[in-house]
Amino acid sequence: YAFFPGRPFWPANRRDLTYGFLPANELSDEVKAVFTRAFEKWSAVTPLTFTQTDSFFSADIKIAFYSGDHGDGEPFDGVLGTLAHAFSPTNGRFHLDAAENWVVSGDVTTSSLSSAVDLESVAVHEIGHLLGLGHSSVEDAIMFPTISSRTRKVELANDDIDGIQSLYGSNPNFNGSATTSTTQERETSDGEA
Amino acid sequence: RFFPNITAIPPWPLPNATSLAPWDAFKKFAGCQSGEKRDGLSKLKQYFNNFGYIPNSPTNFSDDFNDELEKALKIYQQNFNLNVTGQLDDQTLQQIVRPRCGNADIVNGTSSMNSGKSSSFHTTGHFRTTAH
Repeated sequence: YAFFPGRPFWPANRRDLTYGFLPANELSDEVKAVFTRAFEKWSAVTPLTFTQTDSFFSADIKIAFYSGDHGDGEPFDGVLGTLAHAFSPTNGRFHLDAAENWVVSGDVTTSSLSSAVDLESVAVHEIGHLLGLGHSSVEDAIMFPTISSRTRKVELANDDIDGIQSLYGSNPNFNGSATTSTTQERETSDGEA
Repeated sequence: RFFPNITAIPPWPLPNATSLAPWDAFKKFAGCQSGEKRDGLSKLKQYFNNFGYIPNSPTNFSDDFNDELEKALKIYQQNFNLNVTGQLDDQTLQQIVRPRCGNADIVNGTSSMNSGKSSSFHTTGHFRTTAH
């Protein structure tokens, strides 16, 4: 695991974080629930808590879907390629490429669409950035930079847990090891468009 | 486009087979060797610049497979646990075109991955700093 340069993290007085969704995206509750599940992966292993708020502009973490150029100097590029990006603590911005074919439930690995992307998998990765983790070379880690289409990868690996806990400590209810999931990363194709 | 579940994916308007993902064009560089000049290599260098492997250039990137590109490839291959050849082999290209997070692997000259953990890695030149 690794951190951003300077090892930024959320200070001790900001460990109960709020997250909000760009109103213009008009996301359904089902889509919002995907992010709730993604945040829970990290709150389960740290003392951090995450609460949804309706006031987007005062939220600690601001989640928004954009297409192409959206004003932060890192334009999105359409279907596949770059899927999303997130800023280091305590910036809190989390952007996803609105052009992707996001799947919010069901088994994405059986999708008929070769460019189907599992929203929760990408959300868990980007939340790692929001909390201060950089990319990892450990391939089964959530913080590994790439994910093929039609692939689901939502369980934190030990590399992820070690990294985040060295920033924030552990959750008292955490039993101390990564969830071993045989279905962690199943892919049926290699992201062929 | 959100698909609530797999069965909800409509048969239309599936992208037709010819609509390529942004980086699929890089596959044509398979077997490209150091010292060659290939149309479009500048876009691959831009890719590596976006993810921190090649520093910003005051001028546009060229289509030459130069030392800078070879070095970037070696660091990339190290980061992604590939054979460190410095060449555009199939294994490397397959990884390059894979969908990914837009955050850089190398930020302000510091690699957060494998190559940042070996002392041999250091970068020169000016890096664009972003708020990530």
